[in-house]
Amino acid sequence: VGILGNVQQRTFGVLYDVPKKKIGFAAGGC
Amino acid sequence: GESRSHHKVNVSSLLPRKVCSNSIDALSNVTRLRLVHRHGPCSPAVRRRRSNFEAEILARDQLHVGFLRQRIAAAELGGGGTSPASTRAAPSTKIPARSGASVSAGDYIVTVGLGTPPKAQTLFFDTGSDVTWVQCQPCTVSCYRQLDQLFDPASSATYANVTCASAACSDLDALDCSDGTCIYGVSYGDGSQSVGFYSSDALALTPSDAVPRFLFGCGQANEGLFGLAAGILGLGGGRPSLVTQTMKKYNGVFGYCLPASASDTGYLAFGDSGSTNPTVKYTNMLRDAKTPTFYFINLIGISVAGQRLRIPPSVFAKAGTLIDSGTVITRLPPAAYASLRSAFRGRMSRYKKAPAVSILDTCYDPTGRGEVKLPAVALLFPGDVSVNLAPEGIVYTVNESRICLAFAANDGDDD
Repeated sequence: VGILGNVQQRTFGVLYDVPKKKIGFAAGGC
Repeated sequence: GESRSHHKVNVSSLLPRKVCSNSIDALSNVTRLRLVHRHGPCSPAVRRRRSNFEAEILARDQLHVGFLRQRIAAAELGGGGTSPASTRAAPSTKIPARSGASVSAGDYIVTVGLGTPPKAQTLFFDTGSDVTWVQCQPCTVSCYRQLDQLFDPASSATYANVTCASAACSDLDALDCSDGTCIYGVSYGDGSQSVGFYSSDALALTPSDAVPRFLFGCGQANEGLFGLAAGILGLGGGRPSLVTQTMKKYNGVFGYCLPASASDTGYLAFGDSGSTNPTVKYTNMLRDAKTPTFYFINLIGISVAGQRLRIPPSVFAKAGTLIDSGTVITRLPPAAYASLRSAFRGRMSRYKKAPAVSILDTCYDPTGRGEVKLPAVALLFPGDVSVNLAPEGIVYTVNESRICLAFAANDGDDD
């Protein structure tokens, strides 16, 4: 399996909406 | 145009500073925890870095990935945490590596309050784990050294053991039953483990927001590579996870921001805080009933310097992609990685090459340049969703004289 690791997630706001089965990425989250 | 094709960054800005900065403000309508890197100056559990520190992190990351693969492969074959434990075990017993998370489960830590009155517990947060656990008094078998005072159930007015007959114990896929008390066990790829009593108590995520009767593991036999943290906060998609337990309270919505460097702070938030943010780019979350812990995404392509690489979508589709807060370096199918590396090398040809570091085989020495020009890298998802990585997400900065492409290849295309 491929894995999206935490280095690539840096500075993004990563949002998990489990019931709606959505994952969101917002640039400049922190 | 320029921002889509490359980033100009000072090498020094990619390295953590010696002091902590950039604190995250609390928002009044969101349950938001301060999140920091375990090895940075913002961490209460920081330890002095050794000379081969970065290589150690990457080597551990490889163990972590190996264990994730093992869990998924076991689930595909019909095992892997879906069946009850085959052996009866007391808290002192070694457990099979079929449940729990993986070594290096968290590079990022948060501090929560457990019990009544709440006692601070510094935990790794991990989207690849379901069970939350802390080391507990009286540590009947073993506890490793930790930063916070050991959690003492006897000093909490709201602590309770979970009985074996309860639904919570059934959801756990419990390791054992001891005098009517449910025994949990989580094991890790390197042999690290925690075994103890499955329990409930109040969990204060912030001083003003607590989860009553939160189910967690009260560890009596704990050993392994957990640094100075008290345990793990499980944010996976399985039934025992914090996310599932608080489904009614936070609607199954949580988010985090991992800071640019170890000297910055990020956040872990619960509740519907950012779903209406117009800047959020959404992609579908895929779930697999055989591995409910994991969150999968449908990565279909990669672009470098604004140009989409010629990688057939089947290359990504064959194995799938999961998103994990506990894995450091993104792993790609070999064909995808080869294409990315080739394009990246082409755009970095002006820089002096540097030796590989562990799993990172494309490194450069920017000494004396001050500023480097990195090609932009974007991850592509269905629906024309393109996520342009930050510079800190494109390269892994080992030190001032070595920056490396922060991706690695899996062993096989169907891995």
